[in-house]
Amino acid sequence: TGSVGTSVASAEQDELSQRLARLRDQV
Amino acid sequence: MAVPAQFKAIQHHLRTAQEHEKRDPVVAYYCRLYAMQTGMKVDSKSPECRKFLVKLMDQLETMKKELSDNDSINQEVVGNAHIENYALKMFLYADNEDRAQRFHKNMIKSFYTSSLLFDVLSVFGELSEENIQHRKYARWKATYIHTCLKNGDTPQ
Repeated sequence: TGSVGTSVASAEQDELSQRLARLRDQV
Repeated sequence: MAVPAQFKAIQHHLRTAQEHEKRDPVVAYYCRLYAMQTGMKVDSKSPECRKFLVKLMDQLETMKKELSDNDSINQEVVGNAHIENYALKMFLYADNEDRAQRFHKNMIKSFYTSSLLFDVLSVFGELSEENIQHRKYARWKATYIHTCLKNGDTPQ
């Protein structure tokens, strides 16, 4: 369960980073 | 949303954004962008922080759409000039009041808000030495004058 939770968290963190890059037109 | 305790360092930037929502949406946008970037470095893993950051990102994306015709949002070099001019305007107002020995809540708030906006300038890249000095001086002056007035002393 722990590893699933961690991978969900890092996937969501990646998603946030991608959204931030898109917001700043850095993609 | 309530600001998670882990994000204490950006709560005043977020409050400044709220205060400028109508007055100057460009200032509000970049204060939130600074808070977003800083918050992601502090904690983007704990559920409450992640939830807060997702909401903040939603808000930023909505603002970007609403301000889509504003060059200060479309071109960050223009945004940089906008925030720097605004920060310096607040700093100079407070500095003039200070030199005229007119000490009051507004000038303290102007010093403090200008120091927050010098923080926000870091989203555009490294601060100039001059702005680093402005930020330090503004934060020190706001704290010093606030303490003097609270203790009934006259700031020197």
